[in-house]
Amino acid sequence: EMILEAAKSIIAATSALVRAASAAQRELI
Amino acid sequence: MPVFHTKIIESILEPVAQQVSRLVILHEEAEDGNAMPDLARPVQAVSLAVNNLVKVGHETIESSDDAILRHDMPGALHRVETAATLLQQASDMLRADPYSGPARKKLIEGSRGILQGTSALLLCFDESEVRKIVKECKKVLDYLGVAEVIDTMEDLVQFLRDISPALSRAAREVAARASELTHPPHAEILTQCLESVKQLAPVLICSMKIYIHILTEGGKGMEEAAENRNYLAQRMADEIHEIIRVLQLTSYVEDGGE
Repeated sequence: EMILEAAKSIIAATSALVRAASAAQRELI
Repeated sequence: MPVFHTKIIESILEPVAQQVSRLVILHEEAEDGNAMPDLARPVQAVSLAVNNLVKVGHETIESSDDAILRHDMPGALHRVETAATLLQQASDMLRADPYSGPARKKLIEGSRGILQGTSALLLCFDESEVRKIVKECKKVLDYLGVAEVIDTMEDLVQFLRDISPALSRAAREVAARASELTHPPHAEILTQCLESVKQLAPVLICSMKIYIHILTEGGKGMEEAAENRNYLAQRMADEIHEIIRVLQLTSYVEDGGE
C-alpha cells in the first residue's frame, strides 16, 4: 500500500534527523 | 512486550520510537547541550516526506468508502503536518542560535509529533483494513443465518455456492491477520477459532443434508436433525463472533487487562 511506503519514508527521514541531532549531544556525554 | 499491535506498524515505528527516546535522554544528560549542527537538510527531507504522505493520505481518503477512515485520517495528517512545522521552526531557530533551548524543545516535540501522527495515521489505516476483514466475516454470518430455512437439495447447493467463497475469503484474510499480530495470545485465538470454523463447516453441511433427507423421506427424527443443524450453525457463528471481537482489539489492555 502506498500509505505504508509513504509512512516508511517519513520515518526514515525523521530517523536521520534525530540521529543528526543526537550526534552533537552524544559528544558531550 | 511490544507496543505496536501489528508487525508492519512495529517495523515502521519501533526504530524511530527508540531514537526519539534516546534523543530526549541525551538532551537531559547534556543539560545545556552542545552546539547543534545545521539541521536544515534533514528537516527539508522530513518536510518532503510529509508532503508526500499528506498527498497519499488524501488520495486514500478520496478513494475510500470507509466513513470512519474518511473522518479520522485528516486529523492524523494534520498532526504530522503540525509536527513538520515545529521541526522547521526548530531548524530556523538553531541556525540563528545553535545553543537555543526552546529550539531543542521544538525539535523533540516535532520528532515526537511525527512519530505520534504517523502512528495515528497507520492505526487509522490498519483499523480500516480490519473493518474490511470484519465485513467478510459478517457475510459468512449472514449466510449461516439462513441455514435453518434450507429445506431442499437445490437450496442447499445454492447455499454452498454462496457460503464457500465467502468462507474461503474470510479464512484467508483472518489467517493473514493472525500472522501479522505482535501479541501471540490474540493470534492464537484467531487461529484456533478459524480452525474450529473449518472443522465445523463440513459437519454443518452434513447435518443440513440429513435434515433435508429426513424431511423428504418423511422419516422420524426431523426435530432432532433440525436441532443438530441449528446447534452447529450457532457454534460456527459463535466462533466467528469471537474472531470479530479479537480482530478489533488493538491494545492488550482491552483483552482483560493483560
